[in-house]
Amino acid sequence: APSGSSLPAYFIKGSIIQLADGELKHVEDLKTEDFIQSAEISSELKIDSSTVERIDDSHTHNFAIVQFSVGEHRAQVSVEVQVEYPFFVFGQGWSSCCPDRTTQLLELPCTKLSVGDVCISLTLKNLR
Amino acid sequence: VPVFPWHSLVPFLAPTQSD
Repeated sequence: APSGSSLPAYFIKGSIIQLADGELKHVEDLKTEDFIQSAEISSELKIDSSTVERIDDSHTHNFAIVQFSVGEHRAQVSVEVQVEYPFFVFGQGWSSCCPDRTTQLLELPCTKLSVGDVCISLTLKNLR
Repeated sequence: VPVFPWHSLVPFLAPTQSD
């Protein structure tokens, strides 16, 4: 197995992912529809669109701060992630701040995450 | 072989409710 990243094992190519309907797929084979359909089945989770507004990878080695505009209310959320952390972009697939590193460390096919990309994220269906 | 739930792969970005 690839090593050198402390990201969770489920991002490594070949990892087996169970969709909400029970179907099993490899992480590298997931499609946008798999996430959408799984969220539709879920009683607690819903998919939100999170648009990348800013990527700052200038401060900390191997880390980046990604600023998103989340959901219909365009809430601003920033997350600090390792540059190889893969986000799933609608209609495109896995993308990271440093796709070369993602491919090297996780063997996960990946494209470059860019400002304007719309990522899949989750929120609770009822925030009460 | 471990099997992971689909939602593990998706970041949970919960905006703070302002109201």
